[in-house]
Formats: sequence, structure tokens, C-alpha cells
Amino acid sequence: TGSLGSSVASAEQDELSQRLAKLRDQV
Amino acid sequence: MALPSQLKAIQHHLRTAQEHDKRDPVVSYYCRLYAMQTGMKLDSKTPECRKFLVKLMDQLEMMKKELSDNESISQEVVGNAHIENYALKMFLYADNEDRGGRFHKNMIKSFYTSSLLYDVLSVFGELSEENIQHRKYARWKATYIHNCMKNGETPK
Repeated sequence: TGSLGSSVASAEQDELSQRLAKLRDQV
Repeated sequence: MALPSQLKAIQHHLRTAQEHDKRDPVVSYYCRLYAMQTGMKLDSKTPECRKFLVKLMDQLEMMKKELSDNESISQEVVGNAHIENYALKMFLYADNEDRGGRFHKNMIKSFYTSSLLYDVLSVFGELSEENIQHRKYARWKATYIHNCMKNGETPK
């Protein structure tokens, strides 16, 4: 479950970064 | 939602955002944007921080939609000028009270809030030397005058 947890975390981090870039029209 | 302790450094920027939701939504938006970017650098790994930051992002996206007709939001160069003018106006008000020997809670808060807004300016890029000096001076003045009044002394 440990590796699953960390992959969920990094997926969410990536999504946040993409949403931030979109917010700032930097896509 | 309660702020996780790992994100304490953005607490006052988020409070400034709340204080300006009605008064000046552009200030609120960019305070939250600064908090978002800084929060992601502080901690976007722990579940409670991720949950907080996702909620903050939801709020930013909603604000951007609601304020889409505002040039200060749709064009960041205009937003930059707005925040810089607002920070300077607040700084000059507090500085004028200070030079006039009028020490009170409102001028302390204005010094402190202007220093927070100079933090927020960093979302647009590197601060100018003048803005760096204003931020340092404003934060020092707020602390100094606050401590004087707490100890019953008159600030010099």
C-alpha cells in the first residue's frame, strides 16, 4: 500500500501543478 | 478549512485575502495565488496539505471565472500594477502616520499588510530593489511600533 500511497500523492501533486499552470495561462 | 501547521507561513496572506474579498477581490485573488504557489513549495506531499491546496485551487479557479471580465485578473501585467499600487498606497498611509507621530493599531496593520502584499508581488517575478526595501522597512516598523505600544513606550 506504501507505493500505492506515494503514487496517488505524486499524481495529485502533478494535477495541482497542471491546474496552476492552466490558471496562469501558462499551458 | 483549517490551515495545516506545515503551511503556517501563508496564514497571514490568506487572512489578508479574506479581509479583501468584498473590499478588493483582485487583492484577494493574488493573495490566494501567492499562498497556493508558496504552499505547494512548502508541502504538497502530506494528505492534509494536499487536501487544503486542492480546496484553495478550487477557490482560485472559481474566482478567476467570476472575475473574468476584470482586466487585473485576465491580464497579469495589469494585476501586477494593481497590487503594486495598492501595496504602495497602504505603505505611504502608514509611513505618513508614523512621521506624524500618530501611532495606532490601524497604521501598524497597514505597515504589516503592505509587507505581505510585497510578498504577493513576487508571483509576477523578481521584486525591484525599492520594493524589497519597502517590504523590509514595513515589516520592521510594524514589529517595532507594536512592541513599543505593548511595553507602553512611545516609538521614536
